[in-house]
Amino acid sequence: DSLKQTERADVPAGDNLNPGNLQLVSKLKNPSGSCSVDVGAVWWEIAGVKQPCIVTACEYAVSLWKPLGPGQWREMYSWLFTEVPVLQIVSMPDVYNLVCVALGNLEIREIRALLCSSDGESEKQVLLSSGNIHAVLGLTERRLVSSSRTLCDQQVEIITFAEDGGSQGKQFLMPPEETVLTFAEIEGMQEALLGTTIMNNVVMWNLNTGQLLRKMHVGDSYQASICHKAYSEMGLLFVVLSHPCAKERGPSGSPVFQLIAVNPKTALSVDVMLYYLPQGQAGRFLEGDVKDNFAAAVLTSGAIAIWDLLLGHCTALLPPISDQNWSFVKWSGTDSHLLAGQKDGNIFVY
Amino acid sequence: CSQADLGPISINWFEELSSEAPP
Repeated sequence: DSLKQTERADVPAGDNLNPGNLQLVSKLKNPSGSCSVDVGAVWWEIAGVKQPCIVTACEYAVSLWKPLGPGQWREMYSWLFTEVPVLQIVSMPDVYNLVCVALGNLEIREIRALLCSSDGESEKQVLLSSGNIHAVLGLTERRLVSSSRTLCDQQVEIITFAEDGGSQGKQFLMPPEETVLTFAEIEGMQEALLGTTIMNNVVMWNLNTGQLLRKMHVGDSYQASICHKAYSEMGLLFVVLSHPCAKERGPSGSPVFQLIAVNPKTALSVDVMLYYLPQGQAGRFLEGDVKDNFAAAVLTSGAIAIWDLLLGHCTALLPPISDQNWSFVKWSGTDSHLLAGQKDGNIFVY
Repeated sequence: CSQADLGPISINWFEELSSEAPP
């Protein structure tokens, strides 16, 4: 049914929205004086028990916070970087006792695994990859995919690493001609990988063989789309995209997220659902995260908006707190929390 | 839009594309 028309679901007026669906459960303050850049969640074994921990990243420090009690967190480990600043935390779907981070200035120069020593007494870090890296994604089964540019061409490689962060193997995928911007796994298909390119194509690989299977153009309405989630159903591929480069246009603006259906056999695609801001709200996508049926985005207005992808409309709007715009937002991979951060180091857990 | 816009659909698209694509 969802393919019969491009839905423009009922959009509640902005003043009906509030963060009521979101309950603030705790807040933590990154003590580092440098600018906060990212947040994430990871399972970490502490005294023989795996616990859902929070990872915060500032420009020159990454910290692991363990839960102390309701609403309370204690900084347990801190990895420091003196030369190259941290750009992002790279979430690894099924890994514990290890955090991956991307370091660089405008572009990623290094990807490192952050761990602690076997006695748990000291932090350590392992260099996994270096170069002019454009895109990186943590995959299931301790794999990490990245694309990088050399003088002549583009390399797309998969690193498999061991529990101690050491590299176990490297595999190259056939690179497309265009620069890859983002990667996404296809849910339930560990042998398949998607990427989006700078020319607004979705490309697909077979991870077992390294073959580049398809290049599928997904329209000229938006450039440089980001792929957040993909799943295959009944012979079609459903892909959730966002559009950081979309211009604000028309009375409703541009959609922040978009669900498309692609036929991999023909490379033809159609819009299934467009996810707009509530009426009266301005802004476009800055950065965001999708988990299960929920999408969250930091907007240029400084607010965070949340969509139920099945209902089709925005279900919560989180305005800036204490006159501080939101900078980044992530769904926790360890529980049902939303992690929202501000540049000054405040992290709010909803 | 209808499924006709997307052309013929195959449930085994991944295997079929893998057998057609250059190694």
